Amino acid sequence: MYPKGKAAGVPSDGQAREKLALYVYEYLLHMGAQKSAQSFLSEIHWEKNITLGEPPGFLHSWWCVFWDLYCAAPDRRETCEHSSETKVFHDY
Amino acid sequence: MYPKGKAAGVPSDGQAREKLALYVYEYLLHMGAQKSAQSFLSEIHWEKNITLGEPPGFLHSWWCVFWDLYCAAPDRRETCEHSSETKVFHDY
Amino acid sequence: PSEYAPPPNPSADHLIAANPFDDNYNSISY
Repeated sequence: MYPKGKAAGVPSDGQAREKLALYVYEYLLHMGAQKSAQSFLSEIHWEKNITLGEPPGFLHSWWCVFWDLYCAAPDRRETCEHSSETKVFHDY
Repeated sequence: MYPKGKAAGVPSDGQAREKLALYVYEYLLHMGAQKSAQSFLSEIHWEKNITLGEPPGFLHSWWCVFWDLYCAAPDRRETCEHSSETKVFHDY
Repeated sequence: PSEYAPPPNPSADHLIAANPFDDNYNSISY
């Protein structure tokens, strides 16, 4: 998507990294991996307060949509299971 | 994207959850959160042989593109920083 | 683990965190 190397200078990168850490923490807790979640915050020296979203959390929800779209792509749908909705989305 | 509740029955869901766990494990290690990564595997009862991808790993790379696209959406681009590439992508 | 947790027995004994958009992704042997 970006010319080689440009990805490093994307203005939203800093915010993206912080959001990803937040959603990974939320994911770990909603997966039942409490110890891993606490260890993650201390290993990345996270000090901010965190309010969780509803289970399973944003990362899990968006990843499942992404993966379903990935599997329904025309050159993958023969070998990957996918929902009818994403097949229609691609064909549309 | 899916009618309410349908998301649970998406055929690619099991594979999506497995892939996400694998990429989260990889992300934790590439972030230097070794203890968290090991704890995560044991809390989800995975005793598997795992080969990592190149740093920073697929989850981080995918997320930064996703977040940049999210920030460049017409109704968000005034308040969120984003790259010119993703603005063009949306407008196209 | 929660109902959303990944399956306890992944699809392979050896998992490779490869980029699924890499050309040779499907030929990577687990």
